[in-house]
Amino acid sequence: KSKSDSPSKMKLLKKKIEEQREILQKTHHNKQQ
Amino acid sequence: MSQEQYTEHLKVIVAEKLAGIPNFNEDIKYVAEYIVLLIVNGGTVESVVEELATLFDSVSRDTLANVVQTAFFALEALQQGESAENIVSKIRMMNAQTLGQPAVAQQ
Repeated sequence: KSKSDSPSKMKLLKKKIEEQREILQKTHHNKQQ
Repeated sequence: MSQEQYTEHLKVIVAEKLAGIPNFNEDIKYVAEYIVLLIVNGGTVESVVEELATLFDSVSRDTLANVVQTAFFALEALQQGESAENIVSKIRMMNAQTLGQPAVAQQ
């Protein structure tokens, strides 16, 4: 397999990062309440 | 140190570790951020490795496990007061050895 720096993989990674950021924000928000 | 500072330092450390993986062509900043987020959101070594393995099938599980394990060790070291610079320099030395380059000569 050649370089795996495909745009679709990067897009997926960014989407997953966004999901994890949301989880973190929710957890942080819940802790503050 | 705040949670945000720990995560920022951890991202730099994990990125440095990822830089030592031969032929790893992903954007290490994003990958490092993802690994750190998975960890701070309560992931375990196994669950994070599992997640990364689904994304980066060209990298061996052993290599991924080594990165994640290092991230956990680094977080522990940061919490015990070790500086991020110190941890990064240790990783650079290890990377240099792994990549077959001479480590920085000690006086």
